[in-house]
Amino acid sequence: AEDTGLRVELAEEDDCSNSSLALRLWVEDPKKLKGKNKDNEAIEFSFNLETDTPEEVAYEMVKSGFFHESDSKAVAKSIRDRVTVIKKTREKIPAGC
Amino acid sequence: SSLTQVVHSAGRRFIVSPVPESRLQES
Repeated sequence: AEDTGLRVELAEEDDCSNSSLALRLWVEDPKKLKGKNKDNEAIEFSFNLETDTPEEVAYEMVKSGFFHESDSKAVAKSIRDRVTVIKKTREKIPAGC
Repeated sequence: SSLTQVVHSAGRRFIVSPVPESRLQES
């Protein structure tokens, strides 16, 4: 996966039972982003695997002032990559984590 | 560490906190 300069991780342990995830995103390499942002702050948010989309969350972050609009795609991609990994992990593990 | 809460108009809550030093070093 292309390095966006952003890091997204689970903010809480995934118990695999909930469709809602707690994720945390922060800037790892500010040089890879086009806009100005704070690289010492992490943003924690919930992401519902069934109803939310990475683009929607990225848009909300841009509108909330965390990122510049030009970085919206990078933010969405970072979230999507992490969510994809989490979904694949859940598929591999039998019921219950 | 200080926490700041930002609520988007769509209702999603963003909680801002400092990135722990250890995570910055890892990356």
